[in-house]
Amino acid sequence: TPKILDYDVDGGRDLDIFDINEEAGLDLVEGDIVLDERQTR
Amino acid sequence: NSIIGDKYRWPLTIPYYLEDDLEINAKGVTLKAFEQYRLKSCIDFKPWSGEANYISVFKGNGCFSSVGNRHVGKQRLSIGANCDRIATIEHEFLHALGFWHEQSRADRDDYVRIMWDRISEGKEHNFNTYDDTTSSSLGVPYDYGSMMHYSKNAFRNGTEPTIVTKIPAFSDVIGQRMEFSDSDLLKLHRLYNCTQGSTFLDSCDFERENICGMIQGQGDKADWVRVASAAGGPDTDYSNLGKCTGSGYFMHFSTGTASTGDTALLESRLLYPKRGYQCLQFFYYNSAGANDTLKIYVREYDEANPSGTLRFIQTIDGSPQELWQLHHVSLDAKTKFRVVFEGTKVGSGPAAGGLSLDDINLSETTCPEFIWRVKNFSDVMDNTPANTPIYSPPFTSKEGYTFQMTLYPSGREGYPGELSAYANLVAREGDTGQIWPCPWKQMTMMLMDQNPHIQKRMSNQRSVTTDPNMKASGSDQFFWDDPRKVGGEVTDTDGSKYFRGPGYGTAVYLTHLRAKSRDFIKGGDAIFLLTMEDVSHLTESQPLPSSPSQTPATPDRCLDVKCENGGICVVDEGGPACRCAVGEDYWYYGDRCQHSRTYWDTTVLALATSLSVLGAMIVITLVSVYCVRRRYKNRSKNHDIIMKNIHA
Repeated sequence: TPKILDYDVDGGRDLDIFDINEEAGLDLVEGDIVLDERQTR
Repeated sequence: NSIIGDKYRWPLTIPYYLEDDLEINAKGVTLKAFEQYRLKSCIDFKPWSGEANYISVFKGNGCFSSVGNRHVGKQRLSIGANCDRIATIEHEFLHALGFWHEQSRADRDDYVRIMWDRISEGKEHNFNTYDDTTSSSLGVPYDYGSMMHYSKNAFRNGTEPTIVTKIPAFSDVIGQRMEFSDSDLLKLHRLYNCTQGSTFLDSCDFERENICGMIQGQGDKADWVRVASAAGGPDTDYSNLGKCTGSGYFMHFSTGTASTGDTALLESRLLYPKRGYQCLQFFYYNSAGANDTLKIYVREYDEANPSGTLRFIQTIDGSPQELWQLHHVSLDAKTKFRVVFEGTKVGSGPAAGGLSLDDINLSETTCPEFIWRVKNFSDVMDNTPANTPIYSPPFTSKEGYTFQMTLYPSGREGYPGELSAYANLVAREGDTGQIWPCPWKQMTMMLMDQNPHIQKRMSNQRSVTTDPNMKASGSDQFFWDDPRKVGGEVTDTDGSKYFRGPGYGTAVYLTHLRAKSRDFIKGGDAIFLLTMEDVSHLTESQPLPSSPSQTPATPDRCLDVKCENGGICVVDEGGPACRCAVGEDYWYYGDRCQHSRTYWDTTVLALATSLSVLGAMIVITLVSVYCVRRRYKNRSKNHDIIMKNIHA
């Protein structure tokens, strides 16, 4: 048995792009799209 | 679906800059994503060397991108924590190339039902669609398998899905984050007028009689023959495994009927390399004698040798087995060439049998280093108890580090229906020469989609990188230290002993449902392709453009241009132009971003304008009424006179 425990890179959760961004507090268009100045107006 | 407008397109070779804050694993995976674009499309990437517009990949707080080329000079694309998956990076780059999500297509409602009452409050805007004046689906049917599609639970407020597919079978297909689907690639090809993958050279499954332009070599005494089965084996090809009557062919050199010493040459069509290195991949069935051989050559052409010169590459070690075996051969052709398969009957062997080839792929990529084949994989998935691992053999990399893959076929505890996968470092008692903790080695675990055509594969892969400074949680020990120190001793199936370090990976590598889809399991077997690459060079900053010839025009032309209020100067259509800063409720504008405006200003302005117009209208109305009344008053006076005259 390894002395150090195995490590889950994503905390054992199947995080989709939108979950990651939501957890990060982002509220982007369609979840992961950044608008520029022209589009924002 | 794509944003309409040529101005949003990038050149076919996109300049990129990997910022220093990116995680090393993310940098490595980004480069792997670029390789997939090169293999499967005409999109290429090059380090930024001063071009006016480029993509800056950085570690932001999440995974995000803009849609299309915004012509802002440095266009940012974030690969934050947990975004370092190849499909996620490919997804964000598809945005940057000009694609929105699949379910925002104008015809979305024909294919999926959005369950509005299950969407988290305030998140409804994520399910907007774009009409077909703004976006184009490029003549490609709705694609449930697109890597640009939301998954069924996106933005849900409870436990029920927010997207219900009208064809129920696709319910768990949407949201795949494995690889480009065929439709993703078709749209990419149409948007950028691609005709060929830039590193792809050839693929052949021998289903067509022209055998992909391959030829029988000159000067040999026997031939390779296109067959559907061979005496002595195999009984079927590998592409279709005999599932379709009238199809399923492969090339066979019958050593059973050949004479000792006979050779048979099978040569590919002429190929034109660009990179100078190639990976040849093929399936090989050996039912010949133990001494019969298959050798790989390249026939290279140049001005001095217009007829070509044969150069030996390697002999294939595939002892006779009743199995289609996967092989990789690294080539280094730099001029026009052919790949040559040479079968030789060396000694007496079985009266039937021979050498067989199928599903050949040649691309200008590096070959995977190690193959781990798990036989009867469906049974293994179905019958292995939960939380029970199986281990690949230990593999030793070029730098002398040994590693292996741990796979939980029924998932780790608490993850039923999943494949869980971890990478472990390995060391043997007498190992020397390694540096510990292991510095910056990227281990990639790929479950191969065994589609015959390399460009159509949607393999599933995850990479992890050894950070020598990483501490184990709740411990002072380094996670990637010598397995003899931080690992445990294990006994291999052959009785040998070694030390296995802790595992680093994911409990949710792939669902059983997906693992049973496509060609992940073929002939009952799954094939894992494993690599360990040194990525220590990625700890250095990417060089900035420096030499005068490389220096971008942007700084020179922008030298005398000062953009105010945080604006930046970029070269747009040959001249300097300020790109102004914009906030949530304000923005700057003007040639030098010297003016500012807020949404409040806009509202006040709009209100003032409306009131002014209203006021003006009231004044005009009053004046009009006054004038009309006065005119009628005069007229009625005149009538009175006439009336009086008439009566008189």
